[in-house]
Amino acid sequence: AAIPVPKASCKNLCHRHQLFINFRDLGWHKWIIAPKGFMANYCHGECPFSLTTSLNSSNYAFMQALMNAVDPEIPQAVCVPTKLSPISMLYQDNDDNVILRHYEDMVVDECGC
Amino acid sequence: ALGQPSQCQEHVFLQFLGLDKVPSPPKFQPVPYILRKIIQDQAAAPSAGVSEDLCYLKELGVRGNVLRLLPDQGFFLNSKKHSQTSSCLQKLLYFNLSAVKEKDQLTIAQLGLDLGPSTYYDLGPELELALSLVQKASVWGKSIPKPGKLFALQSVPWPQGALRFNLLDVAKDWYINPQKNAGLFLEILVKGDRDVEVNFQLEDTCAKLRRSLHASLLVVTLNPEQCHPSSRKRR
Repeated sequence: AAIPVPKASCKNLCHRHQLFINFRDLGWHKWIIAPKGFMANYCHGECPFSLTTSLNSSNYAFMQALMNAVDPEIPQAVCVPTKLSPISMLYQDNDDNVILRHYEDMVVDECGC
Repeated sequence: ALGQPSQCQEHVFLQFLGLDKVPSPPKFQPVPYILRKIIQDQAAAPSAGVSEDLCYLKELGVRGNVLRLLPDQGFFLNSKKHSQTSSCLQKLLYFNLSAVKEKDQLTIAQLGLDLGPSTYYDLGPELELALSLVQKASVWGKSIPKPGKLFALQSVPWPQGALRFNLLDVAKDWYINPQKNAGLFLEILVKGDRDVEVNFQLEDTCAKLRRSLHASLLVVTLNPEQCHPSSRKRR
């Protein structure tokens, strides 16, 4: 069967967007000592079938996009983080303990379908 | 205007951080040099941590993924004058280890004593510092506890010149048997007989010392669920 041509324009394709988490916005600056915030980023955009091979896609995304093309009831593949990195946070708890802890998967480095 | 996350959403994330509720400290505690350095190094090179093992602290040379600085919750005791020595300062040091979770493995427990500027080092041999383990919780009170095991003074070079003691074995024991944690007995002694004028100066020094003394316990723990033995090798 013929596969429909995707309508997504380049700027709507799955890619990484900047997102700065400012702890002051959350009211957490009262107990998080450092950092004051960090660039966490997020993934957003479409994953059309014709581009799943070039959008850092998983094989599964390729198959889902293929199925979406033949049956629109199947949702399109989704744009998700494919590479994340950690940050360290320094904060104070209710017992006045100062704690430094590493947290994995806090920053989106790359996105894919 | 920005909205606020719901309490439920916030609670879920706080649990992820290892907290039961939103902390509300009246003021920030002093942050030791080593913690500041780790954070500053990471801020300077945010991508540097990506390829490194999160569970190895190169600054301290040990495995661990959580560093806690526990404040001293002890209190001062009235000093006694002995025949040849007089006590400049006596204090019970107490650290609450309850924040350390069951599955955590202790890899560092380091007592830090900051005596303030120009005290211990300037007076040299005239002051002696003794640190001992308090054996039983029943001694807590106004009376001076009977000191148990005496620690040798272990001072290591440090940018701020504070005194450091390795309490790893002691902290492990406290962690396994919390009822044994009756704290530590710290005493700073003045040696020998002195004339009135020198005694007056020393009293002034001791008063300053009481005001400036700051004790804390740096605890590093490793959570095996978050730190797999093979993670370093794999990376």
